[in-house]
Parts: sequence; structure tokens; C-alpha cells
Amino acid sequence: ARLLHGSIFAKVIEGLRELVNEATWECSGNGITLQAMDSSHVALVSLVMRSEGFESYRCDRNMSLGISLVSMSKVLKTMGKDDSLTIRVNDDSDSIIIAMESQNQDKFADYELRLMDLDSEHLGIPDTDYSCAIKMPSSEFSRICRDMSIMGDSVLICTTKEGVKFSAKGDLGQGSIRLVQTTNIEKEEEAVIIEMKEAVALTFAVRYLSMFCKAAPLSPQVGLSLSEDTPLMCEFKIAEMGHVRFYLAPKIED
Amino acid sequence: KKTQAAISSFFTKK
Repeated sequence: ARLLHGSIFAKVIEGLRELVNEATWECSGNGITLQAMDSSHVALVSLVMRSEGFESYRCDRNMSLGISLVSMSKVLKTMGKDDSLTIRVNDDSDSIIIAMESQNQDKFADYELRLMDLDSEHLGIPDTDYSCAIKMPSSEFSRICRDMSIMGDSVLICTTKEGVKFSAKGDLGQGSIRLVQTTNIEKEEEAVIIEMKEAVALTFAVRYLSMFCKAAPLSPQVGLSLSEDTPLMCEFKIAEMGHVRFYLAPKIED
Repeated sequence: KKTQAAISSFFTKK
């Protein structure tokens, strides 16, 4: 699999590696997918990178590759910001080869990462017709998570037809941020757009939302989908290629 | 008081 802009792959890895340290990458002719839960089984991440999004891609037979995201992240930190990246696995090998090429083709770096033997439990994610779908700038969502984490470790997300309200309370007191739906949409990327079938009010652990925001560099916008008593879906699109979707179980009344 | 639910209780094991 070859990417002209290796930085896209680095952003994917940086977006995942805090939530999951290692994961099984499923490679097929259609592309690369990954599904993994965090260690406490509170959150799940689903990654899709379609083959047509790569500059070149070939997969002669399906492979499940156990990869340490922490190690992969360390290797990708050596990549130049404009480098292209090629990832390859030879048929019967127990390692993955990461090749980086500088833009002006004068520097070639090659790394080999040992593959891991991971037992991957796969969960079925049902298609959900969410009560509420919010689109907002990913930087704005990152900021809100950071600000709310000052006040408490849980954030209540309430949606109404006017907008969406995030609130947190703790020992210091409480705080809330209300975003109004954007009316005059000049730049789609900066708009707050709320599609609401019915109002929802759900509580989530803010530290997971903050971990999801590590994937914000992938996309200027984030999608948040909510329904009562249903995991939140937090989606960052990967341009022309796929998406990273995080699912977080809500905190529920005893 | 609210308790954190597990994600696996919402998704089906394959």
C-alpha cells in the first residue's frame, strides 16, 4: 500500500494509539480495515481505508496483521512531512516493511516492524438511525472537550433544535458551552450543523472524547451521532479514502 | 449517580 502523503497514515496512527496500543489490521483487495476496543471495553474504534484511496495498492490474499500502534508511531515519527510511504508484507513473513521516500527522491528510509500474534474479537456494529447528527469543526470539538475536562470527568451532551449544549460539573463547580446551529453557512467547514429527529441528553466520560480528538488532524470536521441509550459515534473522515469512527458507551443511571 | 456502560453490551459479538 503506497500513499503519496505518508502524513495521512501518521495521523491515523496518532489518532488511534492512545485508545488502543495494538490492533489487528485486516488487509484485503478492498483495502485496510481495523476494529479494536480500548482496554476497559468502554470505547471501540473502526477504521476503513479503501484501496482506491492509495496511490497504489495490491493485496494478493487476505491478511490479518497484528501491529503495535505504539511501535508504528515511533517509526512514523522519523518520517519527513512530505515523504511518501509504502507499507508491504511479504507472503510468509512475520514482519511489516515501512518504506519512506523523500519528496525529491534523495532519501530512502526502510524499517521492519515485527508483527504480533493478536486474538482479534470482532464486534458487529449495527447500522443505527441516530436521533441526532451534529457536524462541527473538529478543532472546536477538541477545544470543548478540553474546556469541559477542567470542570469534571463527565460531559452531558444535550441537543435541542436551537443547538447543542455540553456541560460538566465537579468539585470546582460546573460549566457549560452552548453552540448555536450556524445559519448563514459561508464556509461549510466552520459550520455547526445539527440534524435532529428528536432531542437527546447523554452523559459520556470526557477523557475518551479527548482521546478521540487525537484524530482531529485527519479532518477539519467531526461528525457526532447520538441516540438515547446508544453509544456515541464520533467520526473523522479520511479524505477520498475512508474514515475513523469512534464509539463510546454512555454513562447510565444506576 | 451514573455508571459507565461497556461498549460490548451494545454491539453483538460475532
